[in-house]
Amino acid sequence: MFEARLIQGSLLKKLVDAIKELCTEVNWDISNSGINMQSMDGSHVCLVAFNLRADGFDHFRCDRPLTLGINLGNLAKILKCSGSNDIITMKADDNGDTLTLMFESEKQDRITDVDLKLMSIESEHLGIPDQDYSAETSMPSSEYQRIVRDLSSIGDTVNISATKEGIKFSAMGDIGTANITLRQTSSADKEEENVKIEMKEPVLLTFALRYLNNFAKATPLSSTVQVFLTKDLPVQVNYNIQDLGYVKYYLAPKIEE
Amino acid sequence: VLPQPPLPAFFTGA
Repeated sequence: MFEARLIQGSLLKKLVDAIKELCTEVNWDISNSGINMQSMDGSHVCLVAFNLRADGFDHFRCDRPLTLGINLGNLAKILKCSGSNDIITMKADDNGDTLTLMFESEKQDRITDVDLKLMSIESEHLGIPDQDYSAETSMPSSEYQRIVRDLSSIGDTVNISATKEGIKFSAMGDIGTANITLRQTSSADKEEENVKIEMKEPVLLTFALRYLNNFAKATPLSSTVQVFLTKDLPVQVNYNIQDLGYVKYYLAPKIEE
Repeated sequence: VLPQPPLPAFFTGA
């Protein structure tokens, strides 16, 4: 038996909206420590992983580990039936073939319950080694969103370089070129509005903007985003979900043959 | 246009 009650139900809706375009059919691994998902996109170029900790829920019960095969598009359709202030409860039996979702209004005077059909999904699990990052940047998630959106009007790919000067995003296309450089800041009113750069070595990597733009769909989940760059390795774009967990995206760099 | 290698080329299977 699995049961999880999330007071801030809108977080679940935002999470599904943040990943559903990259991954359509995914396995959620449920254990008494929480809910985990890892899934590659259809082209096997990027990976999406999330963790929702059991202690982030108002109530969490999982008698034995379960794998729930979910069509995220269908789950998103169901979550559209929830109100933005609804409390969401998820339930599944150990050998069941449905996930029950219950939406309770704030005043608990309106209750919706929906059964989502589960599916059997074969999925590969990638082992991601602990990496020593060349550069780690933290910035407002709205800033990241704006950079990748703005550069998408210039080109399809972006060069990201981290140096002592800051972190520079460059795009080139038929209409011209654009560079956006962020410098470290410490003067913002709120800590999360600052740009922080920790650099061990200068690094330059090239990525497809289409994916980086897709990662920005997680912006409503967190006020900040961390971008980890490592020479010759996938970039990690990390959104921490306050008091609940995280969603992380990994994207393979484009490389010279 | 630079080629786009698949992710498993970077990460091993668990």
